Amino acid sequence: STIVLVFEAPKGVRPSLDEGYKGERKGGFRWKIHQGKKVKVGEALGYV
Amino acid sequence: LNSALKNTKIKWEPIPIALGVGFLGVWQLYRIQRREKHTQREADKDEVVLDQQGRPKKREKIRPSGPWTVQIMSTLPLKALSRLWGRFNELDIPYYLRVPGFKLYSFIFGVNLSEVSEPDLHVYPNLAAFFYRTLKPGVRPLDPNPNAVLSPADGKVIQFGTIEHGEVEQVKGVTYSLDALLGSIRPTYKGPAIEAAADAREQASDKHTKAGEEDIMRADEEFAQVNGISYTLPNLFSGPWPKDNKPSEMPSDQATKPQPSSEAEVRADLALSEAKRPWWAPASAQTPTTLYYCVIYLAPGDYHRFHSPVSWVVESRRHFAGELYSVSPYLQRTMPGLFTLNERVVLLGRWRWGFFSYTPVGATNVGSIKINFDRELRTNSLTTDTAADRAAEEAAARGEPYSGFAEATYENASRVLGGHALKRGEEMGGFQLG
Repeated sequence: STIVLVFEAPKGVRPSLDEGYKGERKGGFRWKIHQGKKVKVGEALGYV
Repeated sequence: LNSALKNTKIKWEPIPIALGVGFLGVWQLYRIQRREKHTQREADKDEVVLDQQGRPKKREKIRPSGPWTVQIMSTLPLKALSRLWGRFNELDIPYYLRVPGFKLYSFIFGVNLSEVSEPDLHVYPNLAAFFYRTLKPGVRPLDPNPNAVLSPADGKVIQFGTIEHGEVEQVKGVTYSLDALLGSIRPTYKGPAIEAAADAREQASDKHTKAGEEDIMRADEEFAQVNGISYTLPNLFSGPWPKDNKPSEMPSDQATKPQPSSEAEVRADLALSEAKRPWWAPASAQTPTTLYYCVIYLAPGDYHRFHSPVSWVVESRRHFAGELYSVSPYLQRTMPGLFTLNERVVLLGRWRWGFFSYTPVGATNVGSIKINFDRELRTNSLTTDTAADRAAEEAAARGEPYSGFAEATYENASRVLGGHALKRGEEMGGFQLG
């Protein structure tokens, strides 16, 4: 059995070069998992 | 056998040329026939297919492409096998065999018996009951961060990422469209002014009046005009906003019981959303959003109940009565679009940041999907299969393509939220054997 989640979440904003932009978005949703990771109910998959 | 093997004389002879030519001819005919059938099926995809008596044909079983293992599997009556498997596992196990039997199962599939809520394994009469076990309170603590998206179940992360151009990546290089997985995601809801509509409904009498409905429709239109909303989200909504924004005519789930505690929490969470933006409306430039997806595989030994990952409102469910292929990581690698073929229940709704969907996908051994707040839902059932066939026939008779799912809404669950409220970590349902 499998569960598929599809959801909308903030993707973060690109800070300007003056703010130290290094190609990464600031804020937004961040995954805290990797492929093949075993997870348990209640464990965080990611954070907004 | 020994003497037969030793004494039988082996005589080698060349295969007659005519036989070889005949075989190749038959093979060629078979290939041509198969190709023609495939071409015909492609051509008839959006057309009404009639049989010799002029009646619409039943929906054709989709034959997936893939290696020989997949081809063999596609010929098996998987749903019937799944039901048989379910019945078999509901047979009571003799009392004294229960503990050794469940311990053997736990050893093979890695069940942690110390987490099981019922320490006395004799209590479980059969494997189906043990499979759908509950856990001790407190063994699955929720992540304290309120901004976390929680894991809905025990399992393994198969795939995750963002959705580009409306396509979900199943494995590297194999993708399927979001519409194929969830059905066409166009809003069938009453409209954007959720709060205004909710207030109007609160003020209106309990009886559903036409005048009240018209007020809500008018509020929706005004909201749309004022905000200049285009009603499309990139990569998600491909079509225009339906002009006849009528409420769904599908029967709502009367069995749904609103839970006041969940509702209050979900309302508080939704109140944090940006200017109370409805889930389908485009986000402002300050907080651009995108679609994320995550696929979690539950192994046979895992706890098979699933929970809500966030606080959200389920507005509708779509039941796709598909096939029941195994969803093992091997088949996920080898069978393209596996999740779009299997029987699944798509729950659609909204959360603080917009759209949210939750899709439990069935498999051969666990074909029954249970949703706690939807008592009308029946999965892996002969009745629903027949109903799906009938719906396909009716759609064909009307000259329309079959949507592939049966839909129900939960709008009666909560007048204020317009759906069933679920708080983070709340148990939603589970997978049962067969």
